[in-house]
Amino acid sequence: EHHQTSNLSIPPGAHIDYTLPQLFFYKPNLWWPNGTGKQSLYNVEITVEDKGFGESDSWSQHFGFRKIESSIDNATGGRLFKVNGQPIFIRGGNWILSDGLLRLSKERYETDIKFHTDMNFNMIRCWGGGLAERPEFYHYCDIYGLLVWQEFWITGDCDGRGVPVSNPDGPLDHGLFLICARDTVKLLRNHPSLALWVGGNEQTPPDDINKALKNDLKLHPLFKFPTDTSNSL
Amino acid sequence: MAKLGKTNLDSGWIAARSTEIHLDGIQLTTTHPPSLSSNSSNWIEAVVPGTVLGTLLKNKQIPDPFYGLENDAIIDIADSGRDYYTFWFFTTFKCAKSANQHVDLNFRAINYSAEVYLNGHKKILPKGMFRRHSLDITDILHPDGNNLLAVLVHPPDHPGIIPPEGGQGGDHEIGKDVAAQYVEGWDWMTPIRDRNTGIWDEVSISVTGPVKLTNPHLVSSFFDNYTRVYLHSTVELENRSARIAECSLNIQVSTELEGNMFLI
Repeated sequence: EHHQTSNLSIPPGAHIDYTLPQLFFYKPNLWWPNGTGKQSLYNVEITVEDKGFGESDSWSQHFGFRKIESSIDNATGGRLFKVNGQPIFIRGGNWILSDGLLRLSKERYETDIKFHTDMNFNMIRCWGGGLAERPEFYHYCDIYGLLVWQEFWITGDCDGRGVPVSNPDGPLDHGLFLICARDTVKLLRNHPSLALWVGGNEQTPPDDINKALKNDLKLHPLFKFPTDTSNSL
Repeated sequence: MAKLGKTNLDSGWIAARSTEIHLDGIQLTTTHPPSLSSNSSNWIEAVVPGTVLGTLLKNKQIPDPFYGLENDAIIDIADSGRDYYTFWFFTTFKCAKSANQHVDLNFRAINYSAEVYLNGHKKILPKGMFRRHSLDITDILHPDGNNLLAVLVHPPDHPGIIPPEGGQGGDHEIGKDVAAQYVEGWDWMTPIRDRNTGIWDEVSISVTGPVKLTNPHLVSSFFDNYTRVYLHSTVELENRSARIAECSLNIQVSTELEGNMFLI
């Protein structure tokens, strides 16, 4: 049941979105954050074959089955995270970036991320004044079980607060900001460690950007999880 | 026939300051390809992926900013002007594709904008530090398979000026661009003199057949207390041929047992 083929015709020059029939799994191994359980990962491989040519393109990535929810807890006013229905006590740290000259490598990322795991962290918060972290960063967070809080590129100091108040309407080109945000989401969205997208640091993005991000990032109705998971599909 | 899939271009790059090169990108990638050998060369060995400062440090043209007060010895872009940190990056690569194959040149991130020249053809990479660029270069590859690539990388539009007292985000000008803001300095960090200008993430060539697969989206949904789980997958497909593509799309989910043993 973990292998499936679909046939389709694509007109010349067309660029389409195609959703494959869903794959059913019975009691798959779930992905858990560091200290809560195993970081079970599956290798997902998608290939497209053209009848006239043969294999035309392929893509593969590690994937973890997990359900991450978070909401503001009325009792504490803090954000409560749940993974696979279990509340998680967050032990997290701030992350700016690995190197100020952007000398980023898989080896460096693995060392940095494993260090956080060894410190018994289970979350890393990527600060809005730094980078949208790279797939290699997320790959090792997937492997070592570090949830990632990824901020977009807005900070209080540079976008509407600070002394003197600066750039009250954020970056000059809001369309460019959203192009970068959407492309970053497409680059990173399949990593099980990605737990939360956040508009910025100590500041919400300008209203139009904030609305667009919330709209783009809301969960597709098909995946709106019932409050408990007993409902049948 | 070129091998299908992605090949990173992460070696053999050279670089030069734009103000020291008096050729344009078309000449660099046709009649006057640069090299390190010619003694009058202003070209130096480059670090790609990396930033301009990373390349200058590798060639010992700046002190290492991470030691002592060395960062003060490196001229800030506010004082030098943007051109001083506007750099050419050049490399060559082989790619002998066959009929029906398509080739893309991919930049996973560039800071902040760039002009790409390949075998005398110019393409503009739009602004933004956090976006991928993918150029279909199928029709401009060299017939003999030897290709010349030059990239002129420009710094952020608003690099800002660092006030004498420093502070979080300097004069905050960098906030006008879509780029990392820490580079103007923060309470825990001195300013980065080139504002992280450069080809800072991987560059690759990808070879496909007539149909290209991009941006898969995997979502899982859970029922019956996580015992019944569904994997939903969406992909973008592009048919770059002039005929209808009759395709089969395969998805395979496996867990690696150990070594090369896979359970499907």
